[in-house]
Parts: sequence; C-alpha cells; structure tokens
Amino acid sequence: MGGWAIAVHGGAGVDPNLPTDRQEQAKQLLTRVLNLGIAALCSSVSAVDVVELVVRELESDPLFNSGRGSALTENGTVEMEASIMDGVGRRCGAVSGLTTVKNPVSLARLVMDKSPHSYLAFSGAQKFAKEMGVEMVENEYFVTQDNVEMLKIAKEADSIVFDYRIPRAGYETCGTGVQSPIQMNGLPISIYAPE
Amino acid sequence: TVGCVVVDSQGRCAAATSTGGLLNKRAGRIGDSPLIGAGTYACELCAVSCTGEGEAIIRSTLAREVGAVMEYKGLGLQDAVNFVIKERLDEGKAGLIAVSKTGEVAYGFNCVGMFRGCATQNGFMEVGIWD
Repeated sequence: MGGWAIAVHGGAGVDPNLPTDRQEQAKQLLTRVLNLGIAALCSSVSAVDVVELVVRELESDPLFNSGRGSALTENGTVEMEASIMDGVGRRCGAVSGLTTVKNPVSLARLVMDKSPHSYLAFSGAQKFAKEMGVEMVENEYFVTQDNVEMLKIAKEADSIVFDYRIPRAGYETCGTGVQSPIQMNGLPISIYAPE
Repeated sequence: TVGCVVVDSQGRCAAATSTGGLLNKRAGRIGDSPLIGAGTYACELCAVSCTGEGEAIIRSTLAREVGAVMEYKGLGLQDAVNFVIKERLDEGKAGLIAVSKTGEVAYGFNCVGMFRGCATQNGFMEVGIWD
C-alpha cells in the first residue's frame, strides 16, 4: 500500500491580475486545510471523513466560492450545492439549491448515510436538512460585500467580469456590452463570470 | 468551488466538492459539483474533484473519465488526468485534483491558474496557483 495522500482545490480560472496579498491569503488557507487533513490522516481518520472535514473548513471560510463567500445568483442570493463520494462501495450523496444550510457538504454526507437516495435538491433538500437537525443560518450569512460588488459590476456591464479569456481589446469596452465570441451552453459567455 | 480528494493509509479513496456556482447565474441552475461522475467521483482506483466551467465538465463527465481511463486504458494517475484535461473538455476550461489508491496525487487544468494544494505520506507537500 502506498500510504495516504490528499489534495484540495479552491477553484480554477484565476484572474491573472489577482493582487499578491490575495494570492498569499489563498495559499495560507490551502496550507491550513491541508494540514488539517494531514493531521486527521495521521490519526487514522477514514478518507470519507477527512474529505468532509476539509470541505467544511473551506465552506466556512469566505475566501473561496462555497458556503460563506458563495457567488451570488442573478437575484443577489446564494444557492449552494455539494457532493461527496466514498470509493468503498461507490456510495455517494449530493445536494443542490441550498439557501440556509451552513455546511452543504455535511448534508450531502447525510443524504449518502441516512437517506435511500443519492441526490436531494431545493425544497426537498431544505426539508431533509431540518429533519436531520443540521445547522441552519440566514441566507445573508453567506453573502459577502465582495460578491455584492462583483454582482453589481456583472449586472452593470451586462457582460463579462474579470474574465481573462476576453481579448484585452474588448475588455475596456465590455461595458458597452461587447459580446465575447465564447459561448457556454449556447449562451454568450458574457453572462457568466468564471467560478 | 472547493474540493478535497483523499486516499487513507488503508487505500480507501474519497472525494467531496462544494460550490456557490457561477456569479450572476440563473436561479435554479445546477452545475457540475453535485453531479456524481461529472464534478465528483470516487471508486476503488481513485478519487477526483473538478472545478471550472460546469457545463463543460458535465458534458465530458470529467471526474469519471479519470477512473475510466485508468480502468480501461491502464493509464497511471497523472497520465489519466493529463489525458482527460487534454482530450475531453473540447473548448471548455476546467481543472481537477485526484488521488489514487496507491497513494499518488495529481492535478491538471487548462485555464489560467487553479488554487490547489497537495501532500503525500512520504513528505511531499505543494501549494500553488499558477502553472
């Protein structure tokens, strides 16, 4: 057996002009949660418990797009989703459309362990959360000022925001609704920002 | 989006992914993260967590592809990751992290940067953002 191994991520598609201090913040958070996972593995905690533990920590920190600090919908609200899978027996659990569950990954775990299903969404997932007694908070808990600003820019420009894929030339005029040639799912990429 | 993949000292693999989705998304939009086989997958051989353009990850069932090419083409973990990032995403932009039951760790991405960290029992540890 090759021993334990762990990897974490905080999202792909990074603004190439991300300020250095933000880069440092991200690296510190990644290091902190890695060490949390390593300590658990050294205490022989099982793989599925370690991934839940680490993702909970990432959800509770506002830096990345999950849990607190989630990206905002067109309505300025937060709608979260998560999944977990145990390679032993390929058991899995997933949730979508959560608005008040503090740690979505733990509800996904409960779907895997305590329900006959593998995926619950929106009102069904919220109802299951209440039945399971998981920690619930107001939707405002997940909203950060940074993301309110980001959504405002996205709406004003009605186009791409911080998307490095748009040719620099179009970037300055993106406020005039210059449509990027890139499509996603049949829609101009300009209505999305990268995760 | 955030994710974690782990293989423990008994060779058991697991994966978890969590997200708020896309900024300015339509209410009710579901991305790749909760879809087993797309944003998250784990089996006897490996565990995978993806991030990036959800629609591209869904269409390519990206996470399961890593396990599939390991199982059916006999690729090692990093080769499997490189293959699916290169061959399965079409024009989509995404990244993923993965571990194998033999204690390997790997990641790959075809966009500008990915926030990631990885460590193995033999002392290797890396935290990075750019290529």
